[in-house]
Amino acid sequence: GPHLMRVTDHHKMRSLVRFALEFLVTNPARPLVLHTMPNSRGNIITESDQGEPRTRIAREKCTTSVAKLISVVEIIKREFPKALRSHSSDATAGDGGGTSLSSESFNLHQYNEIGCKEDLFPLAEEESNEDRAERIRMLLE
Amino acid sequence: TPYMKITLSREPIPALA
Repeated sequence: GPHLMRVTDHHKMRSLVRFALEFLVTNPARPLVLHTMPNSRGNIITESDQGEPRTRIAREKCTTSVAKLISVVEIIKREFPKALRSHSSDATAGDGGGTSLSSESFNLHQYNEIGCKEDLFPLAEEESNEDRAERIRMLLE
Repeated sequence: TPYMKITLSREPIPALA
């Protein structure tokens, strides 16, 4: 299945790119999903932001992490052929080099999705409302 | 909060196209 990779504004671009290239070169059948969604705790605000208005901070952090995500993806696409060629010549060392790779295998396919965090859990909210209605109904019984 | 998701793949993914 796909590998999920979260990009935040405090991640180092160089380590993100290095990991992504290594993953895509060594896992030819697995897609890599880079995203800026908050982690499971929903916390994209760091301790150093205390005292700032939360919504403004969240919006600014989102803007910088989206910009970083796009830059990281551009670098990955640019560096991928080089990384693949180098990996391939390592694998066939002493065998005349990696001449068997076709040119299209150097291209990465890219699929973009833009959404809103609030859109992610509409069902969970409905369920919790139903759960509360059910609790009230049982209390009344 | 808006988010962005970019999938990179060596093989085409018709479901995402």
